[in-house]
Amino acid sequence: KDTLNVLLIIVDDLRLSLGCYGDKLIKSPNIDQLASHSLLFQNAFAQQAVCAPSRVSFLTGRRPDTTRLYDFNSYWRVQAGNFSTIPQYFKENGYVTMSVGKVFHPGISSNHSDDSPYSWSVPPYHPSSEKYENTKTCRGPDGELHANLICPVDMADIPEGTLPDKQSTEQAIQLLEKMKTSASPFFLAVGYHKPHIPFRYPKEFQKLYPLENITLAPDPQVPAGLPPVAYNPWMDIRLREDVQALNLSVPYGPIPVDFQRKIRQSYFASVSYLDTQVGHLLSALDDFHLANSTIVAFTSDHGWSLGEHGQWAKYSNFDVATHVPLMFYAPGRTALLPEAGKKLFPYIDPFDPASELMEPGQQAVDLVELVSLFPTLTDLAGLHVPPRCPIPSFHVELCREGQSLLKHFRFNDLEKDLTLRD
Amino acid sequence: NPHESIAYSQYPRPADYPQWNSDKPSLKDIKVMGYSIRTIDYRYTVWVGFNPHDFLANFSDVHAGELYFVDSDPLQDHNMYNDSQGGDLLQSLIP
Repeated sequence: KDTLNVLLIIVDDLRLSLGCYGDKLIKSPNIDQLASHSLLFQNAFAQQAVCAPSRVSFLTGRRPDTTRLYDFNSYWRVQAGNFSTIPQYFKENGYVTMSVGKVFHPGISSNHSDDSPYSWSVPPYHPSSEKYENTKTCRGPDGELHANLICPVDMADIPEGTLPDKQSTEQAIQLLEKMKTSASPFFLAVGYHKPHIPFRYPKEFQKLYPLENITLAPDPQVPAGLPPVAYNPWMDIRLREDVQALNLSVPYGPIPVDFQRKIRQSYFASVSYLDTQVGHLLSALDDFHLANSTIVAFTSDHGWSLGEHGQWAKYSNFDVATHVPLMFYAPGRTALLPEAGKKLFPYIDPFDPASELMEPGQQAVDLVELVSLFPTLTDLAGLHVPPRCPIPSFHVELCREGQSLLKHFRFNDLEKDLTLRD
Repeated sequence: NPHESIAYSQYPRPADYPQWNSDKPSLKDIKVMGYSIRTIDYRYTVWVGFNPHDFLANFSDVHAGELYFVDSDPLQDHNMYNDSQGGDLLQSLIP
């Protein structure tokens, strides 16, 4: 009865472009609201700035040199060792574990199965509209459909009339509704696709970021002292039709400044669209009276360069590519339990100018790593924290290379609030 | 003490110069690995030779280095690595 549920929200390619991380331009009221009830880590870093290696690393609690996955082409249980995952560990401890959207990277790196059946109690859900993500669904100025990088869409004009993240939110809410009366605790991981490219989002979100307000990156030139090996040539965005049309030189470009601002505008618009999805999901947690009994962890697999150092995308060791948002809401520990009838996570419309600035929650400045997610979630849920890994640990199925971050949670601050409240 | 906390990151490369597969090299094509130590005060990265067959990095085969100080260069635009070579600066940095 007292076992806490876990909702893990993983956002694809989300850098620190959030209000709660000090970005004054970004409208992310729902994620900021989560942060106001959470412990937010200001200095959290991914172990490798690319999807599959980062996700396998933090979901197994091992560093890339242990998972031996630096690309997309191997499954750690074959290539390195039969390492347990976070959901697998929760499943072995009596949780119903469920995956919605992009949690493991699809393909070989998760055995073409999202690591089922090891990690999940039920078959993972993938939104049906995902198959259109990289097809010609972007209406260009010529009125034709293209496969563009910048792709604001009219919902009535796209296949199935929906987008993957909308479908994922709907599915996750259905699962929460099912689990609210379950005798078993749940571990629900929801993986959102945006702001990963293409920037395909409901076009109204572009209005939140008028182009005249969008600046270039503060340091848009390739630094003189940057070793060539450290530079990533952002080949993926070059393959999109609207970028191809710019005839950019390889590897250094540059992208024309007006198009740089359009890329930045659409990344930010994608973040605000994602924020609405997180808002609907968290509001459902309240509606089903699960906010008092569910830990919420929010993070991303790595960041994204938006023109800094003359670079775009991830694929580097720069802070803009490795720095990630990381926050934990623990009921009654990072925030007082909501009084009867009050909501902790009421949905906030980013278009509502009245939505006021959020009070920040607890914050930690220490440097932490995504590889610490495994021990921290088990610690917060009251499970036995797996032992530290020996070196090497290929032969050890259950251990962790990161440290639990529980020492950063200052629960006593809350007790003061409690006495104040009383 | 926040100054003692460290985050490690790494990134693979197929060559010392940017090429079509530099962003996402397949394992067999990885020749260099960039290992980063990030603290509250700095980011120190060495790009070293890497053997994809035995998964071993060769730290005596340094292809390039980066060193950025967070306070004076938060955007990481001024690489101080070459200025720091040989001096006792690096010794003082090693945690």
